[in-house]
Amino acid sequence: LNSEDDLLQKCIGSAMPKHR
Amino acid sequence: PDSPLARWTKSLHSLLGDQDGAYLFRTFLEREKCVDTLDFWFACNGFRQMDLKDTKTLRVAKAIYKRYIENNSIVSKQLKPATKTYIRDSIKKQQIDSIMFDQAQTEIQTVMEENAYQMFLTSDIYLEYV
Repeated sequence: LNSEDDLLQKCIGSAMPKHR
Repeated sequence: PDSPLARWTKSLHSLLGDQDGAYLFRTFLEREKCVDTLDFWFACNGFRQMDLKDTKTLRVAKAIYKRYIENNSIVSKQLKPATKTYIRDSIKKQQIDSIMFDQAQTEIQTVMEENAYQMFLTSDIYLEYV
C-alpha cells in the first residue's frame, strides 16, 4: 500500500521534466 | 536556435520545462527555504494528468491539500482565502476535478514569477552555471 507521501512524491515526479 | 540558457530567461514556464533549469531553480529555492512553492506547482501539474476514476486521485488531492494548503505553510500563505476554501470544500464533498488546483497554481505561479524567478536570474547559483 502506498503511503500518502509516496503518492504525492510520485505525482510531483510525474510532472517534472525528464529530458531537454 | 535558442540555447537552454536563453530559454530559461524567456519565462518561468520555459525554465520549468527544462530538466537542468528546473533542477537548478529547485536548488535555489531550497536555499531560499521556499522549495514547497515549486513542489506544489509540479504537484498541480501531476494531479491534472491523473485519471479521475482512479481511487488514488482523491488520495493525492487530499495529500496535496494536507501538505501545502491546510497548514500555515509558505504555499498556504500565498493563496487567497477563497481559493483555499474552494479546494477544502471540494475535498470535503469528494468532488474531485482535474482543474480543482488550477486557480491555486496560477496564484503561486504569479508570486514565483514576480519574486523567486527574478531573484534566481541574478543569483550566484544561476550566474555560476552560466
